[in-house]
Amino acid sequence: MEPLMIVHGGAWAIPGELTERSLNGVRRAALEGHRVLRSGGSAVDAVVAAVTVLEDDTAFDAGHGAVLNLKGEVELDAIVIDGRDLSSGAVCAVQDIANPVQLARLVMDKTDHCLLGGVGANDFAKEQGFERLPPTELVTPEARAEWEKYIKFTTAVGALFSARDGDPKLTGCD
Amino acid sequence: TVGAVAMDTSGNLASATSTGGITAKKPGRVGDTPVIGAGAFADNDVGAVSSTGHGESIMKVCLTRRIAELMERGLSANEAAKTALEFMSTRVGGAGGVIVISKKGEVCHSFTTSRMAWASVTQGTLKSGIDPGQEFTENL
Repeated sequence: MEPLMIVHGGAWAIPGELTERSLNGVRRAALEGHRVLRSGGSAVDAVVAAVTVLEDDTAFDAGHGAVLNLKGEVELDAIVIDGRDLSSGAVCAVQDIANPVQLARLVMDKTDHCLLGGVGANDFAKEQGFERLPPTELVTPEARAEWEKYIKFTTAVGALFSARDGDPKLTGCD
Repeated sequence: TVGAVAMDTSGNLASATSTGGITAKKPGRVGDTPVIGAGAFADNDVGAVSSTGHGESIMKVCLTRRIAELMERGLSANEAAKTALEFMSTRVGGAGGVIVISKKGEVCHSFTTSRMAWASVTQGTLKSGIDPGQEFTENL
């Protein structure tokens, strides 16, 4: 059968200055996933490879481009699902690793569980030999600036409001 | 949030999604991404989906499972994606986007936010876009 691949880089009010970086990033990810498929890799291999490319690209809110929580920290979530038998693996609120999608795959392949969270996910990453990055490694200048903008704005108006795009109808998009 | 959906040469489907969440979210808040049937779904008998957007809304309507269910009922991948996103918008008020491959090999994307970056490779063609209705095409 002809292999098929599609990727996304997030749905939100993407600012104009991110347009080319976003398009180039999703194209590279789709091509990498398709390369894996054409070389005989499985659908699971392909989606993990494609998402890894996107996690390594600071244009996207995942891995190296992740946004910051209220405390100014990165917390990452990821999932992988295999359509052959509905097996799946996921991690949530994991910190200081570059590629949570690869950790999610190991949850699927090496445990009897579907989801590991927080400290447990971090411990599992350590068990599996994932490199623990310095806490600042995944924090981009853009993420820090956006976080600071949010903190200043909420301090000024005393209300929750995402600084992400300024439009309440579009706020809160992961 | 980022995601990928694939069909391999054996016809097997898979999906994956990954996110850093929302700027200044409450520590410990987890959205749809790691939740089966919300952030992703895949079943060789139906299709595979990855989602992005307002996590709480996506979880409330089990967006990716809903799309699979609509395809099970006979809707095309595109119809199912649009119907489920519209349901989410009207029922719980959230916006988002999805990518889908059906078991029949239909490949589609749909979004209700102002923009979503996407790219696909099918039959030797790389397609991509970011604005509604936009599609760049490149023969590989």
